[in-house]
Amino acid sequence: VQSGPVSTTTQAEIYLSQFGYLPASARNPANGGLLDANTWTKAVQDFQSFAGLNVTGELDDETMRLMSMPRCGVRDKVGFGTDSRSKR
Amino acid sequence: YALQGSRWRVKALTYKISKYPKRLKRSDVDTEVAKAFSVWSEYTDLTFTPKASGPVHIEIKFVESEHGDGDAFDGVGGTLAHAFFPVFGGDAHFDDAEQWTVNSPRGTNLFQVAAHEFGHSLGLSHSDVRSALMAPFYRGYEPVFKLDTDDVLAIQALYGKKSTQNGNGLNPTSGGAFPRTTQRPAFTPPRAPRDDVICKDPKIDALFNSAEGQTYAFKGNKYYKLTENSIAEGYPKLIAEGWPGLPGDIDAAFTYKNGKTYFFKGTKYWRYNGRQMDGDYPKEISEGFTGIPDHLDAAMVWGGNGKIYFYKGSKFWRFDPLKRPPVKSSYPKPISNWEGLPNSLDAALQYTNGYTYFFKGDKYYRFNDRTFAVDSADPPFPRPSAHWWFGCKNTPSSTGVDDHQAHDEASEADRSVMSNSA
Repeated sequence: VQSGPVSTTTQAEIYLSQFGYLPASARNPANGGLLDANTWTKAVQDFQSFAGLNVTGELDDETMRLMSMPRCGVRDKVGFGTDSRSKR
Repeated sequence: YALQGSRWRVKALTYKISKYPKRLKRSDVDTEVAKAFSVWSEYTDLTFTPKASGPVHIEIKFVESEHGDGDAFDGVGGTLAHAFFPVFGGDAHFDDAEQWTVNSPRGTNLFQVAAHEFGHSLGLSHSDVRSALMAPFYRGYEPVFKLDTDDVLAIQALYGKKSTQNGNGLNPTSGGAFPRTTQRPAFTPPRAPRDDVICKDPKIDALFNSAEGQTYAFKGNKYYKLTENSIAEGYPKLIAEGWPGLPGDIDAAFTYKNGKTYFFKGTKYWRYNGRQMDGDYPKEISEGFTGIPDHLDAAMVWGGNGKIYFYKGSKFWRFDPLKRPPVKSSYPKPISNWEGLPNSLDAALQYTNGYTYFFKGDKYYRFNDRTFAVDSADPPFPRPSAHWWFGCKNTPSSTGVDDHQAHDEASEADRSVMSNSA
């Protein structure tokens, strides 16, 4: 569980997996799991889109600033969350 | 907004605070929690009763770190609280490492966070509308709290509109919601005998709810105001008189959250504020609705997520005006994704009572947003629009099913679906 500001790719990775933008396996960067570039970019884009930021796919300052904001611990209803829709 | 998929079957809910925070007075916590619940009861018939002991629907705890649910809190900042959806019990947990405050710009405002968490306890997921209470980020202390329209629509989608609510809550721009005027229109036999062109040929061009809560059907150069199970007296009327400047033979129409109604025909669209054209129209669809094709079949704002859906032929497009681009590259998608719906629809009506209705030819389909499929019912869908929507005399309610029995079973089916939840 992460607390505090998000300022590195690893912290962002944990954040994105914690809130449903990346699969849970990405939550533990120590497990050696590698993310392909597309998955990572898509996760950042999904977060930016959900949060109303410019959708660049880049982990820019604005994105990390929003990731650092205090927030609710419930997953956002996207991507890999257990509540995500299987069919739309 | 986004609905998680479960809700409470009852509207009289109970709660208890089983563990109070370290740094706040109990009476303050009681007050703020009650106030947070009232955010949701203001717009619905939900009631929340505190209990000191015994089983309750929603249990509230202020805890730190690992606290038994496998989702440990993280100390000051970061995650402030979390709550479980109805299907998972509805409990709300607050990180007691936070500095919870009341009516103060310092620390973290308990009322705001509690109101958000109780939204989860009632079945709401996070919204991507930034101004919504159900947006996931804490925005800091807001001395004047106002529930966003997005939140009102969300909670009313699950629990309906407050039965005693007056008209001032209906303005989408002022934290209101669209009224539920299109509650299943015809579970009682049609009363008003009609002898009109719509009964002989029930195919319609467009159907939409106005911001004031009326439902209108457009056909040719005329429009019909719908009542709960028929057509209002004095209709049809001329579209040109009801919406000055608007032509007949409209392709599609919807009213958006901003309370404005959009009409589409051919390559053009018109925007109206009530019955008044809202500026210089028509404009090209390709300009105002980038990514959406001309010559549409149908359009609606889907209650499932508040986004605009357009239908044409065998395809549909999702349009989100807040996004760039407003139509994702993955669209169009096949209408067959909407299980049970045919291609080449005529009209679609925004969900208001838990269902979305689609019209094609002389029939309509009731779409269940929770199962994401056309409902199974007796009599089955599609059903004849003339009987069920327009109150036409001497038109069939179904094929080969006794009318009286059909009405009873349809009513029963609807009730069970509405209460089919957690």
